[in-house]
Amino acid sequence: LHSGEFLEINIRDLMIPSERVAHVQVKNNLEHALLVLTKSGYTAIPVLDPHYKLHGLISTPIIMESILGLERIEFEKLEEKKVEEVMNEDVPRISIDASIQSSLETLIDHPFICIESSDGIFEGILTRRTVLFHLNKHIKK
Amino acid sequence: LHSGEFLEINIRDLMIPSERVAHVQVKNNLEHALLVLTKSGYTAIPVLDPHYKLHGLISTPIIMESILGLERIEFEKLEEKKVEEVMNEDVPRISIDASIQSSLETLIDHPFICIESSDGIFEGILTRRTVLFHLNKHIKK
Ligand SMILES: Nc1ncnc2c1ncn2[C@@H]1O[C@@H]2COP(=O)(O)O[C@H]3[C@@H](O)[C@H](n4cnc5c(N)ncnc54)O[C@@H]3COP(=O)(O)O[C@H]2[C@H]1O
Ligand SMILES: Nc1ncnc2c1ncn2[C@@H]1O[C@@H]2COP(=O)(O)O[C@H]3[C@@H](O)[C@H](n4cnc5c(N)ncnc54)O[C@@H]3COP(=O)(O)O[C@H]2[C@H]1O
Repeated sequence: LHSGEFLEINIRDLMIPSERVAHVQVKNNLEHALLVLTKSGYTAIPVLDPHYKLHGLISTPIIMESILGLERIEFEKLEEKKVEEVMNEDVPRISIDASIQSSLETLIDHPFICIESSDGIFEGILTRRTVLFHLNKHIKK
Repeated sequence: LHSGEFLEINIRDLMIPSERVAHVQVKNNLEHALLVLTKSGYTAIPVLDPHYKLHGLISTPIIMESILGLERIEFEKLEEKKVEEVMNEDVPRISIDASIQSSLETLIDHPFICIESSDGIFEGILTRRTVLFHLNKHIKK
């Protein structure tokens, strides 16, 4: 395995650019967020504001957990609650100039990492799938 | 990167054994499945029968998609529908004696793989997290 080659790949070349990343806005309600997640088929997506600044992450587990009552899941609450009230603000983020090595360590505990420009603008995401694809290519050599 | 070392690890040593894997039964309804997923915090889990035979995979996207009506998500349908009606039967499965290399290729497209014994009994799962953890260890050397 030529780890040298793998470690020289650019994050910019591996990331899914922002225009192809499903996301929601901080001010959306959970009903809208759940529809976006369901239609996109993803289980977790970034939360942005109108200036494309990254604020957090929303996922189906987070949404379901927030409406889990004592007896049942209280689906009527979805319209009332906002994304910003329940989102995970602790979303892993790295600069577009970061090393691929640091991203590999983060991907151990997170299915994707958000890429940010120096002024905090959302640039894209780096997924486990992409990194596993390239690691597998290098292991085969 | 000493790919040789990585490729010699046993799947049995890396997998999460069945007793620690959240799962549902083929005959459960979707309301129960959604509760199990919500309480466990996982987005997709195996579907088994009472003999611990593996039948498929259920996830929150699958559940939500199955009750997505023209106007809204029809949550009342969760009680009526069964796991076996909507589950993904195309769940990636490998034998406990398979090579770690073949599992790496499968993990490119699947967050986890189900491990089966020769008589089709569910033994455990191998996750992307586990494989990324070990690959990262080897890359650091
Ligand atoms: N429409 C689709 N087509 C083909 N394969 C699909 C797919 N949806 C899901 N998968 C497969 O399932 C994995 C887990 O998806 P999940 O939505 O839980 O977790 C995803 C999701 O939370 C996020 N993600 C990936 N692509 C995204 C996008 N374009 N927009 C927003 N979020 C994305 O990154 C996580 C990891 O993605 P990764 O690709 O490593 O891993 C994906 C991929 O291997
Ligand atoms: N309670 C928790 N504690 C710590 N980290 C957590 C966690 N729940 C989720 N994560 C993190 O989020 C990743 C995606 O979880 P997800 O449930 O979408 O996707 C999971 C889930 O579908 C399944 N899975 C993992 N462990 C499981 C278990 N004990 N029982 C049933 N399914 C499991 O395998 C997929 C990939 O798992 P992986 O560990 O690679 O990746 C996990 C892990 O890195």
